[in-house]
Amino acid sequence: VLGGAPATETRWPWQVSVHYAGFHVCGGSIVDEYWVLSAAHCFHRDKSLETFDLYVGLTNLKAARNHTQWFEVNQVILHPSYQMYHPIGGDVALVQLKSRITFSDAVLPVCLAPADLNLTGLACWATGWGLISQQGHSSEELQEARLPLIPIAMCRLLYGHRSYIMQDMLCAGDIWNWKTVCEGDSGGPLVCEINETWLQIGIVSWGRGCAQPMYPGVYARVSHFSRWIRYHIQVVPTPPQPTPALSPALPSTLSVLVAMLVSLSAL
Amino acid sequence: WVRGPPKSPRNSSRGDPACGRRAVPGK
Repeated sequence: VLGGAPATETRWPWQVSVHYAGFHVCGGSIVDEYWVLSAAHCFHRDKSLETFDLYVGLTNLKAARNHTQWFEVNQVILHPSYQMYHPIGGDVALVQLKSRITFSDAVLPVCLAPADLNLTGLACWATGWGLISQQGHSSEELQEARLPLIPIAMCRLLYGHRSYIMQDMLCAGDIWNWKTVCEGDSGGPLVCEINETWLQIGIVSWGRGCAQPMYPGVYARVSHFSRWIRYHIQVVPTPPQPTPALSPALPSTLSVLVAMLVSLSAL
Repeated sequence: WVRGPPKSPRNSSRGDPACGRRAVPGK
């Protein structure tokens, strides 16, 4: 996040860090005890699912706290329009975890924006561990920035070509104060507060550079995908849980039994 | 092949928190 500030702990309890091969690569958000919402481009190009790790309850990438939890990926569902029209639009991924998230004050799900949400006048925030300067500096502390929403017509004008900004996208950025999202923030949430409830309206997706204020950040519009997201969360079975292992404990159990029998027979 | 256990119902008695609600400050 360019022009942001470090976030305090537990302020963004739905924030997820997606690691690949041990490094933070993307953001995400908790939408269910088994599901994380992120960007499709974070997971495409035949990346190995086994190499991903997801962290929740984290504000400093180098300092796990007692509420930090680590997860492996069970499966990733990319939105079909991303697979059809890549790289334009549909930049949404649903990530199913191998085990369930334990919710706490520091780890909570965010609400999905409904399809009929009126975005006018909302106070919205983006968060992430992406680059914090045009020179490529990054931050280990989660950054936050309050970003105004930019009407889609204005965003199309700024980008200069009508087809770049599609109906399943929205734009946000503070073009006067140079605040916007950047590389490494992808997949993270754009959230707005309504009646003391935080709704996710966007998923960080793309932009033309980060340091050119006339090109705001472009987000996948969550309300466009909310039915698809809810459907998969409801119908996809939870991952199979490992059964308790009997074999490693068996030899010691047997030896105890044998010892008991021997001692009984000696009486 | 195993499809996994059936999904538990939404808003079950395990007391899943409401979405989008931060913990009360000082809690």
